[in-house]
Amino acid sequence: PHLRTFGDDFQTCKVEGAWPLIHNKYLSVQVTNSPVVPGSLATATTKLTIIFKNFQQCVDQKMYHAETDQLPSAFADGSKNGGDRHGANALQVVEKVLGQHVEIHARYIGTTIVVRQVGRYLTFAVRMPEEVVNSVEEGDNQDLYLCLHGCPTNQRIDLESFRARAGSRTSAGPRGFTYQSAKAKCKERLPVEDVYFQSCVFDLLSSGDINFTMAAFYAFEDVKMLHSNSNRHHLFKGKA
Amino acid sequence: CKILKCNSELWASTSKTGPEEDFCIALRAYDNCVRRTARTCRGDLTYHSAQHGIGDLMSQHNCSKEEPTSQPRARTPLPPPPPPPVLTSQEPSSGPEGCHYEHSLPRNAPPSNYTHCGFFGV
Repeated sequence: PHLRTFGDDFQTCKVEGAWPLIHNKYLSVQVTNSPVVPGSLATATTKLTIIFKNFQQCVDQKMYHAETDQLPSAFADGSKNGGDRHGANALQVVEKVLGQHVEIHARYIGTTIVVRQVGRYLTFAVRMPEEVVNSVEEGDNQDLYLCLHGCPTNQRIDLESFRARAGSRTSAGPRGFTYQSAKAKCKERLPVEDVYFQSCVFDLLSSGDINFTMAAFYAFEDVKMLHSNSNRHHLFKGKA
Repeated sequence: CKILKCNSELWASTSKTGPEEDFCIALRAYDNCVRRTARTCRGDLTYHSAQHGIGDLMSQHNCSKEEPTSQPRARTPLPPPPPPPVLTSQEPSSGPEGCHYEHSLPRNAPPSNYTHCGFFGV
């Protein structure tokens, strides 16, 4: 999948299987990615688990788990907030669109998480204070946490060379889209040719699944809602 | 960051519901302990919550800041935790101020920087 890190680095990764996105003193987020089409390196997210750790007088430990076609509007124990403590409502699950869009507000750590199902796959977005991002547990080298350091080098896909190869072809690829028809489709939702647009083109060419137009579109909508610097909403690569 | 040690000392020193003066003495010792952790706990939410909560508890129990402090009492049963600070948050559903990130930061602290991470698509 495509990853925008806390440092606004943008990468496209293989990362098949279970990988940690975030792990600190207050919460952990893990995703599981599966191949989209047999024989392709491209994967997409099919499972997501978030653990909010017990926090003083505010909230009990809570787990949120989503899978394809199971986007619950509650934590795994059926509750929608942080438990029975005085500050329990500082952690809340809010269903925005049934089975498609959930927000989790963890006010005690200034954090908002958006989980969506688009087509058959999940998307994840978070807004978090730097202090929380950097609240590293002692002895934890944090190397593999994707949101913090990005994907390991051997797990990255070079979107630029993919684009160069796809652009030189005129016939439709194995998934039914030509480079030009994929661009035209993505332009309908993402008029600015930034990394979200490029991701959309990549996703259509590698999967043939038109739903991924919406995945890139909603990912950008989430950036607009969650990113604190409006000058950094669009990111550009290659042609910068 | 040794903030939890301060909490343990507070629990140990407030062994039973006693007169207000006893609670104030324990609270002042707790305040001193928390202050000593300021440098190492700078990025720790528990520290900032504690720092914020002490002032509220002091005023709730009419404690003076100038009076003596106590040492933790040995071999006493663990008391119930002190009452949560008074709810003054503008978002009442969030609970006490220690449970609201922005409100738990020191009053003169610079505004927090927020970061974003996103994961989507193929």
